[in-house]
Amino acid sequence: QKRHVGRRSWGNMAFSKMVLKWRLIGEGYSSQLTIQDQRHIISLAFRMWSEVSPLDFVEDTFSPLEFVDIKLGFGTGRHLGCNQKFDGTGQEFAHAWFLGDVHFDDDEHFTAPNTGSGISLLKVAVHEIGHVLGLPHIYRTGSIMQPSYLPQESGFEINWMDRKAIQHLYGDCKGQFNTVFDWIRKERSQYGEVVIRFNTYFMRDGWYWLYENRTNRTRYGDPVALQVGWHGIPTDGVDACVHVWNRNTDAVYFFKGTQYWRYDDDNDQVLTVDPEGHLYPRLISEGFPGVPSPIDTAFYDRRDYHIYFFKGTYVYVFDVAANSLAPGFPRKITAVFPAVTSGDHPGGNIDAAYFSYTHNAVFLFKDTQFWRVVGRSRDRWRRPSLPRNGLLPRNGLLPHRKVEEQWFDICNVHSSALKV
Amino acid sequence: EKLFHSRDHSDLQIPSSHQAELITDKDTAELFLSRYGFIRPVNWEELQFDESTGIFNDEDFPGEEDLSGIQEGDSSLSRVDTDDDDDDEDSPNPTESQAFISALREFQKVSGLSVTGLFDDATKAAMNKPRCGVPDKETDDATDEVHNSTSSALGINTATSLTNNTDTSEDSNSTFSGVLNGSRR
Repeated sequence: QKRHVGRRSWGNMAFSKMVLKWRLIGEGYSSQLTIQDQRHIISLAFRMWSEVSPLDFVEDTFSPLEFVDIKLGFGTGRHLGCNQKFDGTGQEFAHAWFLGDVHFDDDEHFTAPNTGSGISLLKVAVHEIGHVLGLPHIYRTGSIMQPSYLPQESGFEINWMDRKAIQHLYGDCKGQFNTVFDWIRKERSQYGEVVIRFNTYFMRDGWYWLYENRTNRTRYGDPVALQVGWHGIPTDGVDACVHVWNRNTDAVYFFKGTQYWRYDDDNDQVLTVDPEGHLYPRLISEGFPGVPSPIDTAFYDRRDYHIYFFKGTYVYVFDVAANSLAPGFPRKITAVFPAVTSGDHPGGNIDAAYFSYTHNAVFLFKDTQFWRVVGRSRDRWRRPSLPRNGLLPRNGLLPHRKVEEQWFDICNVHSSALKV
Repeated sequence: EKLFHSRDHSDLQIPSSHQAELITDKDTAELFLSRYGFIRPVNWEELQFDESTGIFNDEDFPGEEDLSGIQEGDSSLSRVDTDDDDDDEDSPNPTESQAFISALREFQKVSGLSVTGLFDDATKAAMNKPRCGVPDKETDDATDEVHNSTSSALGINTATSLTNNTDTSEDSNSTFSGVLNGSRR
């Protein structure tokens, strides 16, 4: 009956729940790939939609079939109780129903991703799942929803417009972040000279995304579990990451609860002991006297060589060189970072404080909103009346901006899909 | 199993009965255009289930006698019993050929082909490419509108407003030249 619920027109209706169950039905296994490969590839196809939408998908192999939202299966000719016969090898390779099931024509030569000839099961599955979620055929170069199959180019992904199409149906990806930071490192270019490079990371609970500012999206295949990319930091998430980088120091610290860790870039793991002989994890109160714990978040400002620790409605400015709180601190966040527009201020309990090298600005994140801190040079030059470190709303007209309007497609996936 | 002799199955022998019928002439082209809604929008959702099997459920999977159909492997393109099937094929009436030509032109347009209205080689090749079985144009029973499968149906705005952030910081005296490490899935 669910098939006939509501209007059935593409692009206007969608599932009303955000966690959807799927199953490759037992009598619908393909004869061409191992069952494990089939499930893995289909799981990856769901994960790819989950990476660009607020939807989560979970494979359900136990519930009674009527509780499974999306059923998938392979068949030939007349198949799986379906009224639409398949036509044999060539031409039609699959079909799908809105809010419903997906059928693959097992007379086609389906192959695993990037295995040369044959029809990529991954690409076909992503296309058909797009239909089930409510997307029609879309005639645009690069769209996965084009009706005809295009031989698989390596590294196939869901492009920008298809992302916007699915977000048009299900909304943007929103959510709080534990910390956001630019990880800076020295590398040697192909000419042997030392260059400074950075990458932007968003962390939430036990997983993280690398954000590619250049392409306005997260790295393909993210999020990844923390322990995969950052060895030794708490696997359930951190409160803050701070990179102290100046003439004398180059140290990355992760904070969680009352402790902190120092990260060893070269060996890509936390240090157990640092060059000064300190054992890790260390108490925050030892390494940063005067700073309370746990903290809400923190960032290091290269312009004044201070670490800004945020807790509740206070900010603790720590002078790294003096290894002590700067005089007069702690102070109210509203005093150090005053609102430019009256009342437009996060107040306290900041989720993340982030100095962005892309924007050359500091941002304060709270829930799904962010504020930009008045820059020392450009902003004050343009508008001298702006208070130092004032919190700018969105280009002065509307209140603070939504995070998903500046950093795009930072979407969760179901915990069961993290490993895919 | 499908017969093969090479280890990599590259010589997989697909029985001809399992070959989809090629689209070679006006009749098969007309079936194609009809199947995917170019002649008349297809009421796709109504076509999912064979009423005799009701809502598909692996507990009540169709009985043995229904499995015979799989052996047929018949690849008739007649997805939808178009009610205007008439047996005097050889004397197409002018409106029908007009409908065929405009359907052909529509298919050529959305497929990025030159819109000739002729069943030319390029069109024939495009029709024989592997494709999804979901119609390109279908009706919606609630409003009987034809829903074209184009992005306009989704009201999608083209993403032109985005600035293209580069990873080199804007601050002129900054020493950063942000380059992202290769991003792989």
